[in-house]
Amino acid sequence: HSNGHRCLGCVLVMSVITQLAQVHNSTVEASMERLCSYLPGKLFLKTTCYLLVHLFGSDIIKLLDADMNADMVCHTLEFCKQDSGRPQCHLYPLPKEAWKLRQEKAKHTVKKSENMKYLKGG
Amino acid sequence: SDICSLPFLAKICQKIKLSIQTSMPFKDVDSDKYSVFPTLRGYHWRGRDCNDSDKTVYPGRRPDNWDAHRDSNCNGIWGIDPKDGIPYEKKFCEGSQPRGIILLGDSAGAHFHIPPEWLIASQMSLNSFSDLPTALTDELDWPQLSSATGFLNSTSGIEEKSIYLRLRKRNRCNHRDYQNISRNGASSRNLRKFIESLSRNQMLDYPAIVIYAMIGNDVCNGRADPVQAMTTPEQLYSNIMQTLKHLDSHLPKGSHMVLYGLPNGTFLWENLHDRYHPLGQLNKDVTYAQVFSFLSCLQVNPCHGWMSSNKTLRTLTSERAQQLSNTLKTIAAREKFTNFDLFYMDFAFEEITEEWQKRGGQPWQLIEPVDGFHPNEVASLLLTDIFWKKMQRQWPQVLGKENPFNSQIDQVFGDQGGH
Repeated sequence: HSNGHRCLGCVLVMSVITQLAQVHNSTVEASMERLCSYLPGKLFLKTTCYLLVHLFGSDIIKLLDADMNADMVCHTLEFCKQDSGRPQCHLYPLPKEAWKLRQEKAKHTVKKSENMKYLKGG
Repeated sequence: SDICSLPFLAKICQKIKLSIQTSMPFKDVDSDKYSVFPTLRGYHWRGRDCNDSDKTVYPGRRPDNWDAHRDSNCNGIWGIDPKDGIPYEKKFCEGSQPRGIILLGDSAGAHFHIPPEWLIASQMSLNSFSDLPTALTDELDWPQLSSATGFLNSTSGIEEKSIYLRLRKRNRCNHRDYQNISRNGASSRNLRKFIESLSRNQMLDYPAIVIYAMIGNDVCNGRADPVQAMTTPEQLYSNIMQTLKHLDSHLPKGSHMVLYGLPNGTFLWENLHDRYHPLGQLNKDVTYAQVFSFLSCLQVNPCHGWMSSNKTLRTLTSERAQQLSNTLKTIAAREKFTNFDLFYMDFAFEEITEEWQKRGGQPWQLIEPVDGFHPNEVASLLLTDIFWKKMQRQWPQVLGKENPFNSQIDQVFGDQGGH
């Protein structure tokens, strides 16, 4: 079930980042900074947070700025994967635009991303 | 990707993994299963060791030479009264029938809890995550606040106390004698994997009240077809008998054992499905029904049977839970053991709901808001109240006598060294 937990974790974190930006009327970048700043230093929590922002931050900013929701971001960054024969899992209501079309757009947004190449390289 | 692959962290990671796998304390110098460290199965889970370099000193043991010279059972009572030369332990505890509390439980017993302020952006601040390191090293459980073995005051403002604190109030000689042998995902099937972490010496220790409360995972799982993976009554019978035989060979004579039944979890869907999850409160866009469906789709739903829009499935799950509760009831009525007597108690969620409504609350307020599954602190403590009252009424011998020396112990030893 590790894939499921990874996807769940990603959607929760993306939701929090989006909502922090909304509540504080700030950018996605500021919202990620804010979330990391809230974490304690113990157990490398703050360090890990900043490391993740360093790794995925630019892609997350691009995707959320392109109006993608948490589900779409996590599918695009491949934290969520649709196994063959399984339904597309999503927490938020599906967008009016077809999922596949939207996902194509999202993938295009991060096409040149170094992190995506790194992730795809396993 | 794996922080534990760093050479300088490998050894400590190995120790932490072992502690989590075996449910034994991470820091336990004398290997007596009691620790001076709070988390990683330390004193949040069982009474704090008062000497971690001597394995003959630990909570719950009968005193060594009436603890005239040292506190061998860590209850904070030791030494000799200079007025008459009698050891305090003998004076205050002899004949008071001390006993410990041991919980064999699952995530509900360990008090699994994810604070909603970790997810609600509008409530987030610099202080929100201060407990995160503690929670992570306690497997997202909060046994120090649990209804059976909690030793801290409730954070929800409710006045009811844990069973341990009530037993301690009844007899201050019971101080620190608690063990929370619970694990997330525990059921009758996998208890054997960590029951060895229970510490009780038949010859040296005081008797204990053991509560078996595996209240969900025998019917709860995240499979697409959850019914197939549920424990059958026959399997439960066999699993429980194995557990009871094991306990009979480890518990001191005069112990008591209470088997808790399973709740009817249909209240989860009924009370939550159309309410907004903490993540959906800002934009009114995520209900619990959506969360349950998302978890099921990912196959990580902790209880697909009850956290489902499928009414037939919810009913089937409740029917199996009822059958399992009946099996536990039958075992309690029929089986006899040498070292403990056996009781059965319903998991009376309806009674708790009624009591909560009398106090002006709503049923949904009794469920953990983030996971939408576990009973929260209020529900657990209300359940403890029902447990305690039923014990006092029907089986008072389980709780033991009230110690007439409690106030004197308090005067001489104060907080008895804390928990």
